[in-house]
Amino acid sequence: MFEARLVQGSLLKKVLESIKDLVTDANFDCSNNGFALQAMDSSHVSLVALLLRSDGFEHYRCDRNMTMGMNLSNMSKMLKCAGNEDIITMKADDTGDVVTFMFESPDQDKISDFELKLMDIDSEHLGIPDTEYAATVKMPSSEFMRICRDLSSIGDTVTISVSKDGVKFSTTGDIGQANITCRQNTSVDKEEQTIIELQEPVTLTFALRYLNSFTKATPLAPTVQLQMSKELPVVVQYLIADMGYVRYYLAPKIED
Amino acid sequence: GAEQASLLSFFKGP
Repeated sequence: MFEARLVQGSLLKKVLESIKDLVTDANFDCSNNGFALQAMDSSHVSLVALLLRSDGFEHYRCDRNMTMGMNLSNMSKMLKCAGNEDIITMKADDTGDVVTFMFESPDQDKISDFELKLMDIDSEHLGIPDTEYAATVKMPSSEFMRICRDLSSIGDTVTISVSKDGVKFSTTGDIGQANITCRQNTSVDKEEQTIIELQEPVTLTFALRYLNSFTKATPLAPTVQLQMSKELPVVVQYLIADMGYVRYYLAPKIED
Repeated sequence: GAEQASLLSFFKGP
């Protein structure tokens, strides 16, 4: 038996919005640790890893480890039927052919339940090695979203260069080129800060299409963290307060 | 030009 109750149900709605453009079908892993997912996009260029820790739920029960395969577009259709103020409870029994989403309005005067059919999904669970990254950038998530969106109107790829002076985002396209530099800035409110931790300068190029998909997680966190090392996938992490994270990995473009 | 790398060349498969 699996049961997880989330008073701030809108969080689950936002989580789903942050992954459904990247992945069509995915296995959610339920354990005593929490509600987790690891899935790659169909072209194996990016990966999303989600963790909602069990202690972040108001009630959490997982009698044995379960994998629940869901079509994320269908899951999203159901979660969109929950109000933003609703409490959401997920339930599944051990036979595991359906998951039930129960929505309770804040006044408890409306209770809905939606039953989603589960599916068998072959998934490749990748081992992601622990890495010391050469550069870590923390910046406002809205700023990162704005930069990715703006640059994608000029070019298809972005070159991200981190040095002690700042982080530079550059693109080139048919109409011209663009460079945006964010300098380290620790003088403002914590959520507005840009912080650079640097072992050594690093420059990598990525497809903007994927980074734009990642920024669907912006409503989940005021800050985003980028971690980069030479010729390694970038890690783009959004921390979900008191619950866990949505973390994306994107393989770089590599010169022949 | 630059080639898109696959994640599978960085992370260990099942």
